[in-house]
Amino acid sequence: LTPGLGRAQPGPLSPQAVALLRALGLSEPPAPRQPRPVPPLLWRLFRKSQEKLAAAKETQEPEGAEGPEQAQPCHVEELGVPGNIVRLVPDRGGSVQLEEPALPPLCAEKPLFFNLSALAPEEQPTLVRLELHLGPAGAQGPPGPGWELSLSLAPGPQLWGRQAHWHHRQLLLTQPLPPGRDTIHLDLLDLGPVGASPLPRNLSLVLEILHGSGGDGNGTEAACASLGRSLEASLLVVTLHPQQCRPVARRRR
Amino acid sequence: AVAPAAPAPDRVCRPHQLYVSFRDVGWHDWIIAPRGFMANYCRGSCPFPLATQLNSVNHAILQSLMHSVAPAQTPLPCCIPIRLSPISVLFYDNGDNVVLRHYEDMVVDECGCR
Repeated sequence: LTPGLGRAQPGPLSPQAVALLRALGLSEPPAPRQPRPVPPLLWRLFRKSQEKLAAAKETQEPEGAEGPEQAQPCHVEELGVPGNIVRLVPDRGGSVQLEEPALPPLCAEKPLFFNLSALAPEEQPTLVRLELHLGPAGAQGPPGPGWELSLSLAPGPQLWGRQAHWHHRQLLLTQPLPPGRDTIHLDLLDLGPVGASPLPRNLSLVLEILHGSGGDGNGTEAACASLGRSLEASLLVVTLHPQQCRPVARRRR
Repeated sequence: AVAPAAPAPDRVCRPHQLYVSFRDVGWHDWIIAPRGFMANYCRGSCPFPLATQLNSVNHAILQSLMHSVAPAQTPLPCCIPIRLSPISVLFYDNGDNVVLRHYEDMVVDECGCR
């Protein structure tokens, strides 16, 4: 192939490159700012898809012959949902250190911004999971009981910072922080606007971590300090592109 | 009454493999895996009587037979993909997201006369 197919040389894309990108559902070659480490989950899903493809080729039966059911072409088995596009969207909100209590019993208040503009309008979300990673455990180890998470829809950017009052937020969920775990998954599909298809192009949330130590301010401060962790967030989004996934053909009986 | 001579075996309908490396096309900085893709294609003819062995279905066999009798009126059947495989690609998109995408019917595994 001539090097002009991709962007090996400056200048407009060749028609072949445009056609191949379109087949891949893209309008132009992405230009990542800096390569990020590939999340282990996506490596695992990719390897599993390669194994499934190899196994499907080995057990290929002649066309139309009776045989075991075909593997679902557009189904993410490990996550148990239909879909043919899996994205891990990084959080663009500021980082927050958990040992600096915001306002007892509030230990931390973290803005979460997710840019979902890469999703095409016709993509149907089948999983939207907020993944929270608490940084390396301090001497105290994973958090114990008595912690709570609260997740709200943030006000629009024009209100954030100047007039953002808590009543501008729409509470999506509150739940105890599972004791002893460093990674927390919150399924957001069907919560507020996240359940709607298409998803909003920008998703702004506020995560609050509270410690209920019986109203004892000092207890809360100590508890916040004991947490001593950083908090990182990302959004796992699985979507199904109906035009790119044909239903599995039923076998002739 | 005599069947025409069969073409050389490498000229009959079959899949031809073609591997394209993403590095060759300059996309290796945003495609994480795999390193390339199979752009296989079908090529070759479907003559009579070979069409009976080339994954052909009945109408193609009849068409190759009629071509052998009246080539000007009936063209030979076409050599096309009859079995395809999907691929999955792991890449960075413009939003710095890491994306795993599944594409149906991307690799030609088998060809036949139709």
